[in-house]
Amino acid sequence: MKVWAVSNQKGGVGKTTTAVSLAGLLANRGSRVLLVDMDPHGSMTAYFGFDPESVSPGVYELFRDDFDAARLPELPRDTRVDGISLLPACTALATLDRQLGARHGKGLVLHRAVRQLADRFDVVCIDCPPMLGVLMINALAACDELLVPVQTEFLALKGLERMIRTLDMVQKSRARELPYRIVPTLFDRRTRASVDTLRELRSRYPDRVWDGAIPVDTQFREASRLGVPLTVLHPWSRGSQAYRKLLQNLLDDGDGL
Amino acid sequence: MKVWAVSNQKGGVGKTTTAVSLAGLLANRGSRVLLVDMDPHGSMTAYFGFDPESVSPGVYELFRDDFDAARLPELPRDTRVDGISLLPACTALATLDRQLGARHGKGLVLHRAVRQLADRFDVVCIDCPPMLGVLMINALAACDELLVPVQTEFLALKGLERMIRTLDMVQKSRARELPYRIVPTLFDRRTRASVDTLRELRSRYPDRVWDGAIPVDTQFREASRLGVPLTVLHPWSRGSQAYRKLLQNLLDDGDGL
Ligand SMILES: Nc1ncnc2c1ncn2[C@@H]1O[C@H](COP(=O)(O)OP(=O)(O)OP(=O)(O)O)[C@@H](O)[C@H]1O
Ligand SMILES: Nc1ncnc2c1ncn2[C@@H]1O[C@H](COP(=O)(O)OP(=O)(O)OP(=O)(O)O)[C@@H](O)[C@H]1O
Ligand SMILES: [Mg+2]
Ligand SMILES: [Mg+2]
Repeated sequence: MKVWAVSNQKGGVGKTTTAVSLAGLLANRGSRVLLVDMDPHGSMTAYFGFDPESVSPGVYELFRDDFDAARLPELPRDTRVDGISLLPACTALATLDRQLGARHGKGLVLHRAVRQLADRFDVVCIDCPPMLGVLMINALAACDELLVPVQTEFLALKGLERMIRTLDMVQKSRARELPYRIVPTLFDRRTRASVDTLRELRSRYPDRVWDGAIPVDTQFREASRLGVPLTVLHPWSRGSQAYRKLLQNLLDDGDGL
Repeated sequence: MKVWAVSNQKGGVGKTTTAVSLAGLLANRGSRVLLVDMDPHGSMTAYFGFDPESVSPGVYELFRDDFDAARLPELPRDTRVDGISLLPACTALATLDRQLGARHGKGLVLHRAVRQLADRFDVVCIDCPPMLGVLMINALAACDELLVPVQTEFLALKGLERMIRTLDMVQKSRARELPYRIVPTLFDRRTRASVDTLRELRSRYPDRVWDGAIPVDTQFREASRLGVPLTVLHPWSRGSQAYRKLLQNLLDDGDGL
């Protein structure tokens, strides 16, 4: 089983879109995929038609002190796409940091839960909230590899430096190395700022940046209205073709599925 | 003095862009503007050339138990734009929720600080992080009026419902009413999903939605590279013209400046 996380403290860079698009491609190939939504705003949960204000049980229950681990197999739920299951988020997740306060020991909750599901899924893909806290820390501790979507615009480069420093910090508390891959998103080849930023990304992080880029594709908005991954709805759109190349790159580097 | 906040738990909808653009217009008119960055990722702080990892003192100091209120006048700092001062964010703000834990009484820290600066500024505009927590709560408690940027795409409508329920919750703990205005952003009239969503927004929230829309304008990316508001750099670009209409609407409804 492979465990990937998609994270960036900057909002609106395509984290949810990346997780959902990759899941669509993997399901198409016959893989069994578990998507995990760690964002209290529940974009991915809502994408598949669930209501983050009422859906239960989900990720939140994992963090309760009285959670019965025997109930874990009931948590992943089927979605409208064959091959994709979802561990949903709920809005109450936003209170977790305050509830935990100074208590430690809650950084490996997701890591332990995901390992127990290893026989049921081929790939787990974790979507992160746009803020550093116990939810993002859990995702970074649970994953084998991290994808960092970065919008191809200038300010995003500065934000990336901060994200990488956060990763260095988290790296120290992990037993294993945390390989990460930078994924340029919302690339618009007609905009000079976008082209310059992509070139700058490649020259600053040559070994970390994927050699492709996800283009701006208005069909993503159409797909999100229908609650189906673009890679399932329009497998040959520009956006889908780019995500297919990214997936190929991820699988080539690893040991395949 | 008017106090506005810009907030939405959804990431990447144009919160920072809205705060910065309005500030540019107000400064052009001769108003004294204070921008407050409550986002630990520090997008607005970085926009003006400060480093959120090292800038101090700023918003974070306000929350320390040992903060000396006499030092408050030193906190706002000049920016490269005449008429705009900034109360910067730092990355340590991300730890605030955990530090506070179950402690109460920190919801009015910003409200008190802003009132003490009333003689120095005409307008205060607060940029929020994309997550509900003590920082967003402080911004909602401190403002007289709230702007909620909403991207014109379908899933954003669902996210807006959740945001409005959060506002209803916060409303109960405020002594004063919290008027809010929905600002359609990233509007692309060539995309069907965008046009349909805008129509849906207007029919669902007729009294809350501003009657304009901020169009997609690639010059925003250019402006952010230079760290200058688009409304200062290219005052007659499509984006600037739209924000000018929004500002006019805000000032007409209030009692002017
Ligand atoms: N390549 C793309 N082309 C066009 N639109 C895109 C693309 N990728 C994402 N989008 C759109 O941009 C918006 C933001 O994407 P998304 O919600 O995936 O970002 P996010 O990083 O998950 O945001 P958040 O920080 O709120 O979690 C969505 O409306 C999505 O449809
Ligand atoms: N009207 C617009 N046209 C084109 N690009 C825009 C527009 N408004 C914002 N952007 C771009 O979209 C991106 C997101 O905007 P911004 O950072 O202001 O959103 P945000 O809601 O503050 O994000 P976060 O949730 O991370 O705080 C930025 O790259 C910005 O330049
Ligand atoms: Mg998301
Ligand atoms: Mg912002």
